[in-house]
Amino acid sequence: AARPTVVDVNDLSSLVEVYKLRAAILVDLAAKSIQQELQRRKSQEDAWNNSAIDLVRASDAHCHYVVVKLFADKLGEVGDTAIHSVLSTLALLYALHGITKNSGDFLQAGLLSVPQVMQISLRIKELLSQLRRNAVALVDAFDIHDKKLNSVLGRYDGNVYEHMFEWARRSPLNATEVHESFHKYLKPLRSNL
Amino acid sequence: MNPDIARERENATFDVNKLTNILDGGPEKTARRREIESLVFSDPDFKEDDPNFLSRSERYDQAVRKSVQMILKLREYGIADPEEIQHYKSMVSVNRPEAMGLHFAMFLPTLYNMCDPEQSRKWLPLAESCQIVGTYAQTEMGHGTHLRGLETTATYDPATQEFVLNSPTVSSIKWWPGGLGKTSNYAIVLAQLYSLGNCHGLHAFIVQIRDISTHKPLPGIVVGDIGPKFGFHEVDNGFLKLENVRIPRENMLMKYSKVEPDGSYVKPPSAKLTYGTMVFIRSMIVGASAVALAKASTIAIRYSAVRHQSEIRAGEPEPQILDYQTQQYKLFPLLAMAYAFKFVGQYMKQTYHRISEDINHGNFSELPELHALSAGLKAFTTWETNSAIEVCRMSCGGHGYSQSSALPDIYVDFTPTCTYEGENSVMMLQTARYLVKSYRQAKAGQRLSGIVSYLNEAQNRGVQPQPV
Repeated sequence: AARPTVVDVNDLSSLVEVYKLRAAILVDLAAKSIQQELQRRKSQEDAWNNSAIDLVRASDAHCHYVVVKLFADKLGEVGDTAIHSVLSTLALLYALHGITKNSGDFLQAGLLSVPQVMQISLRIKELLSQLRRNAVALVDAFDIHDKKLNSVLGRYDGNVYEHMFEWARRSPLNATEVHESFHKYLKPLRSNL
Repeated sequence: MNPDIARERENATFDVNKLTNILDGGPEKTARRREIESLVFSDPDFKEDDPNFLSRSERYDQAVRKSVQMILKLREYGIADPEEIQHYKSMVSVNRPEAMGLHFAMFLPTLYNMCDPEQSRKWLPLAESCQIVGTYAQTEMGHGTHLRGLETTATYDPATQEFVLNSPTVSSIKWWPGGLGKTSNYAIVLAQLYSLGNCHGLHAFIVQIRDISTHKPLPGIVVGDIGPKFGFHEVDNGFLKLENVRIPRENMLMKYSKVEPDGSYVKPPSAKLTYGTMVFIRSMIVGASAVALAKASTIAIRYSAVRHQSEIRAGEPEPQILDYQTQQYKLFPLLAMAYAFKFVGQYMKQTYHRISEDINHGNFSELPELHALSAGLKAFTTWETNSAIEVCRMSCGGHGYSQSSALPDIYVDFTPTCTYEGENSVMMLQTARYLVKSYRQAKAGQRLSGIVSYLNEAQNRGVQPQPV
């Protein structure tokens, strides 16, 4: 097997590099697909269309690299230690989770080995339990007012069930204890059967 | 306060407010945002009946009432900053798309960008004071992302110095524009310009569609609502059929290209002019992905902290759902994605503002890269967010199916982002066009700049797919 790129799964900049290489390789593959089509005497337009799947994959990988890179860049601007730590955990989770979701790209390109992908899955589990205690605080930081969230399940005070019951009671169908359809249809049915 | 969620907050290891400031772009921005929100939430004029309990007509009526109140109060409070106006509007509409949305998001910006000075003097005061309420009619029943395929025609008649606008086929009927069906009395219509027997491609024309006082459709105008949809219930997405409607020559927006009285055509200085508007809107959509995902993950994670189900260790009380690894594996990567997209949205906004300065000084050099990047990021973030909202909804069990959770509405109001303002596959192919062009330049030894410069490195490093 080819010697895979040295990837430190705990080092975000190393992961940014791996995403960059994945994008570069997929762009290279897409460009070569067009080239092969042209060599089969296809027109420019048909060569392009016959490579569209590869082209979309290359763009997707390019955008994914940009998102991971911008997340890593943003961490450089965060001074507060505690916030830097929790955002670093999130960034690492986002990058590693993206690798597991697209592991075929990274393995096929020889950027990662199977043992490395296994190691990443283990690392993700650790990150999940690290984040557990900060999950609610991290969504609180979005600071979405209840009136904007407009959700009984997402209320800031967490009093979900009382308000869900109240909400249901206000539904128009509950405006009367007995809906008019009972007298119009259900009751006459009895006398007709 | 529910004791579970109170305990969650006690366990946090960081200052939530400081992180909010980072997401807003600084403490003063947080304070100002909260001030705007309280202006809306404390205002009795914006009190509304729960739209879930209203008919479509009642929802539309309530939305128009609130939009009118919003316009009056924006003026009263003197809120003029575009971002603050945008935030105020989203608070009033509770993030639900509303009937007059396109008047502000497309009609006015297009007039600012494409009217010549004389046209600006005529139309802007009318549009800014809502004497005329407009929409942006580009998409047709049979044509959307591929603009060159649009069929509506505008044929110049030098004898009367008028344009004759026409919908030649059923598939050319304008279809989908928000606010077109019942709200607007004007529309900016995109049509293929014909003059002296030549076709000059797509141009913008301002067309009156309803009488100013009676609001009845004008002769030659067939207009109405396209009927119920998956979401966007408050918006009267409409259809518009033009039957040889005559408009004065002055109604073609002529800041860049012109038709002289004799019918001769003056070309625009650059084909890239429309790029700017598209880049702006796509940057906004990246930001919208972050907002939608932040809302969905807030709901799913808070509810997962409150909800108890089943057991992890026999005999123990039912644990919080958030203690299950599978629930964490569903939700925490999406929470991370929400943060990632927040930062991408900030980057796109900053980059757009930086480059639009260049555009105003005639420097278009970075526009192609930004145009390609915004197309790709719009597709990437909306596809990811679309799937993520559905994961959040299903993570709430049965209650995620109730309208009271807000998750169905978040989904149905977000999912159109994957097909409007450029269908996502087409967007990805637009980005690919720029990537392949850059790749070929790198292969030819050219030094690349910007976010695609890694293609140079790849060439130097001889990055090849390795047999594993």
